[in-house]
Amino acid sequence: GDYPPPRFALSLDTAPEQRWDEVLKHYNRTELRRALRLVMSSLVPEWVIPIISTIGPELDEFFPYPYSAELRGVCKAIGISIGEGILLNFVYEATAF
Amino acid sequence: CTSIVAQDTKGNIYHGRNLDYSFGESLRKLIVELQFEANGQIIYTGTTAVGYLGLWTGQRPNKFTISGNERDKGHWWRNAIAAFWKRSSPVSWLIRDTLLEAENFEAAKWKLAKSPIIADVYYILGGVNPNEGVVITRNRDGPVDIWPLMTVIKQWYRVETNYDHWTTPPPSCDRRTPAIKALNATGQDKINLDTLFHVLSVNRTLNNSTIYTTVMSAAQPDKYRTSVRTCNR
Repeated sequence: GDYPPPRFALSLDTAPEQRWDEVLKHYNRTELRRALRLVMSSLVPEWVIPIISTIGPELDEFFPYPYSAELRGVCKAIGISIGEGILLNFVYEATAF
Repeated sequence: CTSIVAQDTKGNIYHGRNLDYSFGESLRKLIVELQFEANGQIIYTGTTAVGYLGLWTGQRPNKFTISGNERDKGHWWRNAIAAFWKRSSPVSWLIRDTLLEAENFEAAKWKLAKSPIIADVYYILGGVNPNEGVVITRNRDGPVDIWPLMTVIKQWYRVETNYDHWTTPPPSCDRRTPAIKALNATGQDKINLDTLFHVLSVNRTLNNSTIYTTVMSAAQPDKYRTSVRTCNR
């Protein structure tokens, strides 16, 4: 049946690169990667990911603080590329047209 | 998606939403409620999926509540230009920024209405005072329409799905009509978070794509409640 999702605290006092770690530690990273890649592969052709990944080194240039830093931290913690992280977080903007 | 903001006869504001999306089996496992805290205090609360930084549903305690619904307009390449050339905000990051920065309903309304964003969207906002409820129809550059509660003329609720409110939704995807019927059947004197949850659970408004339902009232921040929906219609 219906159920309440887990609730976690996310401290804005923690550095953006680390602030999602407390949430992510509750999840199996392998399963998380598999679920996220399933969503992504249904929406975006695989060849797009390496192209978007070229933005990685320029992340701070394109995306405002603290999101650029949070994105870097989340990608590192989950074990996905920056390109995959960008696509996941822009899934609405990439499909809303 | 379906979002509803409503006011009871005592002036209390209630806000609820269904988030509908694909990939239900995978996505439901990733839904979380997050308390964003600073100095040991809750600054805002939101519902999202693990790995997704933005919020489509959130509450600033004792100030306002926000939800976002998809609005499909335009061309993908215009979204890309807005993202990489204009450096506009993703729509779900603007919700987070508003929850963090806006001090009251009015400030939130204008921030959501005027900030440049990458893609069109509907923002639904609820406050803590009578008549503090509004649907903001957005394009990338600013508001297309601002549709507030008007209780003096008995317009005590607003329902927004994924179509401009001044148009008729296609019958195959009409979640608006069943929600309106359920709200009218409930009545302004009976609307509260529990009855609003029931309205969001009527057939077609709740559907097989519904991932979660959240009901919230900024004046009662502890009542923020999300249910991951698995018994869909």
